Amino acid sequence: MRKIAVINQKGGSGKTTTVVNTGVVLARTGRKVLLIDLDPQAHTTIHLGLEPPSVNNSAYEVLVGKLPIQQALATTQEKGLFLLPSKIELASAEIELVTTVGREAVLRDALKNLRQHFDYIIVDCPPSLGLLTLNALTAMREVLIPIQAEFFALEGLTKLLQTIEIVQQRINRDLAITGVLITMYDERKNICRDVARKVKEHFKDKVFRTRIRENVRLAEAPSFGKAILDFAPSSHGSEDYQKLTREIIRQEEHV
Amino acid sequence: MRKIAVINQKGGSGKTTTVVNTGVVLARTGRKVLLIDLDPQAHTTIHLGLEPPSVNNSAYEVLVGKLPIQQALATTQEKGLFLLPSKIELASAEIELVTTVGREAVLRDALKNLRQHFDYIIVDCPPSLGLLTLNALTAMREVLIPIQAEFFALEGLTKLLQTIEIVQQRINRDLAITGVLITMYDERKNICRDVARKVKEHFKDKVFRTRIRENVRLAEAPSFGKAILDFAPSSHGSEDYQKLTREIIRQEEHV
Ligand SMILES: Nc1ncnc2c1ncn2[C@@H]1O[C@H](COP(=O)(O)OP(=O)(O)OP(=O)(O)O)[C@@H](O)[C@H]1O
Ligand SMILES: Nc1ncnc2c1ncn2[C@@H]1O[C@H](COP(=O)(O)OP(=O)(O)OP(=O)(O)O)[C@@H](O)[C@H]1O
Ligand SMILES: [Mg+2]
Ligand SMILES: [Mg+2]
Repeated sequence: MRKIAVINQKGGSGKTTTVVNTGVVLARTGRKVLLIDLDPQAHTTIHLGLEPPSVNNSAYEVLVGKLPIQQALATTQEKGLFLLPSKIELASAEIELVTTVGREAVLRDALKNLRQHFDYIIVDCPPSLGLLTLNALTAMREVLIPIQAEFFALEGLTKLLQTIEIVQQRINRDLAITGVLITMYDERKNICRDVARKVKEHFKDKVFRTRIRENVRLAEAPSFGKAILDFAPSSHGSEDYQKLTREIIRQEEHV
Repeated sequence: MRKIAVINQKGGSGKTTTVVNTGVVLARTGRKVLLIDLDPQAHTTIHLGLEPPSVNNSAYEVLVGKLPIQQALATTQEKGLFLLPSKIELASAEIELVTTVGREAVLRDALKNLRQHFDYIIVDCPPSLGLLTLNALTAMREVLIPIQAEFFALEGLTKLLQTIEIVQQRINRDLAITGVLITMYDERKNICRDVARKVKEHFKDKVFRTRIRENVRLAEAPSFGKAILDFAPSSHGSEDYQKLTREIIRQEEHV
């Protein structure tokens, strides 16, 4: 079972878009996939066509110990794709858990109660390095970092890498960065080529060969509650996420 | 003196770009302007060509009471434009201030020690609704909300408006939303027109007539440490921020 946390505290770097579209493509290949929405904004939940206010059981009830995870799982329109949904109350879990012993490991322990087998668990993280993100880093084994090809994107990376390092040393020795993904890439813009070059220099072979191109269909798909594969199957966005998922699958042999 | 907080907890909505470019245009009209970088990412500081690590005195020292604000002010390449710079240590001010009595009013009190007169004070806020943003909402009288013309941009607004309302009721009766700005707008994309229409329906006459168009020069300017007026004076970005600033100046008679 692969367990991947999609993280970048910089807002708008393409985390939710990556989680939803990679999840759907993986499910289309017949793999069993669980997506976990750990963002109180609930964007993965919305992107998959669910309404957070109408969600009863969510990641919030699971993290504060009110409900075993199995009972909070929701099915999606995609066969083989399940979701642990989110809602705005999840923001208060960060405060409620502050005094809990081993507060970073609450999600890891909750996942032990899963009753069904998944080939992939993928977590969408909020744009911060708080307790919710630390729970993802403790529960998962792999980190996928989406980076928008814009100037400020490189600024925040040091803090992200420091946080991952501390978690590796103190809490989760198995954790490793297995992929860095360039998103919203436009070949015609100097700034995009600049940033992509710097990311490649820094992360070397961890950078996916696939770059997700800037594509308006990817920005439209969430408002229709659909993944790009369904919303615009022949778009660049759909091509790129299928290509990326093939790279992720090829990693199965050696991660 | 106008005091404006530029706020939106959604990352990448155009806060820093708006603060820097509006500040520079205002200074060009002969007004005395103070920009305050309240984001530990220090993007306004970087965008104005300063290096945070080499900054000794910053917003951090001012907020934790180590230094009067006057001594932390930095000059910029622009005559009449001053900056209270930021650095990564500012992130720990949020933690250090948690037990301070009246912790939301620390910036408001620090500003009382300003020794010079400014026509405008504009604060760049971090992408969150934590203590730093609350300090901006307590110290300022006006709120300018940049909204990126993308689907998820509307999702987070409720929480932002709730936070502004609580501050108005409990701490700062004078606070008012005086402008909502559509950023990264592309007339050719349905999603942009949709979002702009919804924002107009919701905020009515608070929405600036000027929309900041998607313009790659605005994305490049920060990497050169320059405002758009200097980096690409005849670009759409430069035109739009000049037009926006004219609207902001016209508000002077009635805010
Ligand atoms: N390749 C792309 N081309 C065009 N638009 C994109 C692309 N990828 C994502 N978007 C859009 O950009 C916005 C930000 O993307 P997304 O929500 O995936 O980022 P995020 O990192 O999850 O944001 P947050 O930090 O707020 O959770 C969304 O409106 C999304 O639809
Ligand atoms: N109109 C525009 N057209 C193209 N790019 C833009 C535009 N406005 C801002 N940008 C770019 O988009 C990115 C996000 O903008 P900016 O940094 O101003 O947002 P922010 O709200 O301050 O982000 P954060 O929440 O991280 O502080 C930056 O790389 C910026 O250069
Ligand atoms: Mg997201
Ligand atoms: Mg900013």
